[in-house]
Amino acid sequence: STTLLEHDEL
Amino acid sequence: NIFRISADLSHLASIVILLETIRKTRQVDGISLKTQLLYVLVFCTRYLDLLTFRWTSLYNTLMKFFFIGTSIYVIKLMQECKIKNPVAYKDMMARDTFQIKYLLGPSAILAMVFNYKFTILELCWSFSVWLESVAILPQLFMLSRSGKAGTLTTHYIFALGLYRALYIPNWIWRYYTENRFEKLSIFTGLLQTALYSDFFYIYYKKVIKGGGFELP
Repeated sequence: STTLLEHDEL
Repeated sequence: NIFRISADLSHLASIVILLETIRKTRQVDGISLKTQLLYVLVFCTRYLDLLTFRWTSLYNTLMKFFFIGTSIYVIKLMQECKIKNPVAYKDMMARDTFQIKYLLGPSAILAMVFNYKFTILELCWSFSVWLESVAILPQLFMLSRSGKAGTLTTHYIFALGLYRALYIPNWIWRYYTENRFEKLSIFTGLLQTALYSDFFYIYYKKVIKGGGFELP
């Protein structure tokens, strides 16, 4: 994806 | 997914084992203060997004607070040992000789070069993943120098290594199910797991197959 990645990992 | 949950549980287990080790022995034998300080820095720089209040889930938020909290608590416990058992503490400090500037400097440079966006939050996030990938080195260095480690200490390092190793199948899973490919996490995760590979092998040979833990 081109949008900013959400850091949903720990 | 199952890999992600297992990884996070393994990470939780590693911290429980570490706290148990310090609580049980009442001293800091075999634990690297430098590695623990690096983890405080890793969690504090990675979870800055807590301040933006754009929370992904309750699980995520609770875990972030848990990791920041426990990493600081470990430092506090280690400092208590300094008063209660100064001889053992001094002995630990004398063996905890890895130069962390060689980890902090390169991590900062790599974060400037490799990041998703040149913002404070993203730079800190990138710095934290680079730093985490190498944060275990003072601990492994200490272990290899002394050649011996308590069983609990080795379980701690194993659980901690397993956590990032389990993130790898999680990333493969997410690539196929969500078409998600976070290259920085994946690269640093692979690097982190690679650093543990030697340790994993010795752990398998000595701890699983019986016998004490001794490094060459």
